[in-house]
Amino acid sequence: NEHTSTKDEL
Amino acid sequence: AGDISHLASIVILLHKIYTSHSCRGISFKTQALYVLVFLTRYLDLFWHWVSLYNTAMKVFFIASSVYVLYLMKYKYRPTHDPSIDTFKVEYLLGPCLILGLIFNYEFKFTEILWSFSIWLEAVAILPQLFMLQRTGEAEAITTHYLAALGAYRALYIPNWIWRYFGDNVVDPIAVVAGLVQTGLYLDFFYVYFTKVLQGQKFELPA
Repeated sequence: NEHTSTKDEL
Repeated sequence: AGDISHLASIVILLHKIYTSHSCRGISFKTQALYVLVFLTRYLDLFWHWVSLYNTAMKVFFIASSVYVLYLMKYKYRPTHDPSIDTFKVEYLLGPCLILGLIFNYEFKFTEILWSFSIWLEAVAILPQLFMLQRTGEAEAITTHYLAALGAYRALYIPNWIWRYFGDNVVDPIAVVAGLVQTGLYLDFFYVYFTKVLQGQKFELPA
């Protein structure tokens, strides 16, 4: 799994 | 569902202020922290387009949180009692800044601010819960507001699990902070479900 920031969330 | 719950919480808060002509029972400090949370997280409105939905929600959260502050500070100022809203926000801002500096996805200003906003959101409710504990009781409408606000991040959790397995994407910062945020509400939820939803008054044991 890729660790990333979910910037499409609020 | 999480976003709708968040949206509902703000509508309930505004409804409470309008109908009672009062912000009694609402922590100004918590509301001010939310303004800071939204301003630091949604800076990317200026360069990162996701969708019309995403942009509209961001603008709404910034605008409504600033508007609530205005209502508390000016329009209904006499109904706000600072002497019971005494949580020291410095104890939240400092540690959240440090967490933002340590845990981020890239060591740059906007990413640190984003991480700071995630951690700050997790604990921004503490002045409000502290105030609730001091007064020991709350109006039903205020508890509905808090329940919707607390449910919002909890409802993100199944979505994160879904994305972990479905999209192979995980955001450890948001997940850990979201679990902390939800955890802070557990005591409140217990009283809310066992008292308010059974038709009783929200009262904490002495």
